[in-house]
Amino acid sequence: HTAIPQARKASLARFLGKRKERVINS
Amino acid sequence: PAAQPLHQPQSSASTSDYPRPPAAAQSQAPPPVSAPFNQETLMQRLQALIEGARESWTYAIFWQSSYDMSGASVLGWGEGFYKDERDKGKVKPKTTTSLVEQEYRKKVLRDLNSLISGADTSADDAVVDQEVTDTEWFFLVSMTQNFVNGGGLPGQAFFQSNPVWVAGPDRLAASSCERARQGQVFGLQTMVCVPTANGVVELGSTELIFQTSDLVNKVRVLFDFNN
Repeated sequence: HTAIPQARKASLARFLGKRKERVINS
Repeated sequence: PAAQPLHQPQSSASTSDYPRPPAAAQSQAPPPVSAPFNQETLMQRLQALIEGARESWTYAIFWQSSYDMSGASVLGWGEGFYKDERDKGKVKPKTTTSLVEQEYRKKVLRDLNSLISGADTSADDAVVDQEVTDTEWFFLVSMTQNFVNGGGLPGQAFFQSNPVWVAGPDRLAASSCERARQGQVFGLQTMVCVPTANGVVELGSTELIFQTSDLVNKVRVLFDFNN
């Protein structure tokens, strides 16, 4: 489960980061 | 069979791509067409495609072509850009889920957040404080998918070297491609796949959007990595 390919990991980090930011700013 | 991908783009994702400053993800301007192909400019191209379009697209994904160990052609996740419906200041995004399903999605998000943060982030509830919409979930699940030997909507477009444009929930539901049917279940009304030299650009929308050559041309210009 920890072997997330790098491209997907970066995309996932960005997706979760944007989501977190939106929730905090809402 | 090739042990390594035969025609990966010149610079695909590398360890130096992560983590990257969040500011880079906010860039509005598309990179010059001559900019090097890497995950950073790929994301900027996807973002430029969505934000520069007259139509309202929900997400754009670049499926990158390569070969697996057996020599079979594979389209795998290259990069994606998701435009949240809530950012458009429009209607509340559609969710058809039960409370149990919502709790499940939030648990997955929380676990993934812990996994990529490399620490216990159980106190970090902001990531799950809003419901996980159907299109967010569809986008997230897409990160786990690959299309082998022409399978799925992206594979079909890549192998036929022609764009595939499916507009209308009925057409999506009737598609022979599971991904199209899945998209319809998660609220999409339009799905488009445009082949490029190194993969396929897929766009999805919760609105009904009919085919335009404008979008297809834009993809071909923005994703022409050979020039």
